[in-house]
Amino acid sequence: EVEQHFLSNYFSTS
Amino acid sequence: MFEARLIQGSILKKILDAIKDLVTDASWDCSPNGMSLQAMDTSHVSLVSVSLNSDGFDKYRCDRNLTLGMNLISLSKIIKCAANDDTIIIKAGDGGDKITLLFEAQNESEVAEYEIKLMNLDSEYLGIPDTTYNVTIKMPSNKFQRICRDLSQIGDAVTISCAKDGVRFGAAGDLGSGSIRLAQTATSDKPEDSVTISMQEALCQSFALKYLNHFAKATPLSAQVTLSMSPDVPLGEPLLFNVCVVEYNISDNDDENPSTIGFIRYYLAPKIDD
Repeated sequence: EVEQHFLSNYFSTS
Repeated sequence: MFEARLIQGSILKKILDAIKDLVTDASWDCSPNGMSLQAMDTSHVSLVSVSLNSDGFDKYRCDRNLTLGMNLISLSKIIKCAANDDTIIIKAGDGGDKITLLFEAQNESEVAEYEIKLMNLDSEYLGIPDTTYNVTIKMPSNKFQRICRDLSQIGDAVTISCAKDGVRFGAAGDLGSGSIRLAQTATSDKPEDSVTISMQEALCQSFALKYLNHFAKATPLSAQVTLSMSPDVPLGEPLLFNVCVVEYNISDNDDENPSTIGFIRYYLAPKIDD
């Protein structure tokens, strides 16, 4: 299983 | 009052096939400009964004902005009841707890009517910045689907290496390794078969094939797919530049004068290095 970054770390939450 | 009439109902079927295995519950945001949906997959690793312009519909009426939260598996089950050449009409009243779907047969002799219960979804909405990507690869969507599927036999991740003259997709695993190299094509009589690379600098990044295979389910929507990426940026720079965007334009199927009526974009970060 590939380990992935969470996208919520990349984009701002509005 | 909301009403949207799509003569090519098959477009909606294809959109749902492209997102339902990635996202279970999502909200359609309806405005006078059109319908859009944004949702993360359940593991919060990828994000899908769908947009359909109001002028892509044969008839479109949206008196005020509406959010239609629903279970996409349920919606997909009902949309499957429509024939491929049916016209699909979506109707919602103001403040209602359901939407109505009408499927009109081409000869207008048969109309099917279904209702779906709406849900109140408290979903996290991510602001996607308007970013310029250093590398853009346009290629036939069926080729991208085939490459992702084939390399899944070899490993869990694909490494995409891009240079000016071509792009290489590679995977390695316990059984061995495999790679596919595509050269940039010369101007072609068939633009749907072309491979076009636009880049500022060379790039090499790895992504989980599990997600790319999910994204490739949008293949029936568009003959071409666009991959947008940027090389790793130094520490301290915003991480967002590392995100890969896999984009499929949604076109109407007017053979003589096809026009883009929306898009599906998938966002995925590169895999974490071992």
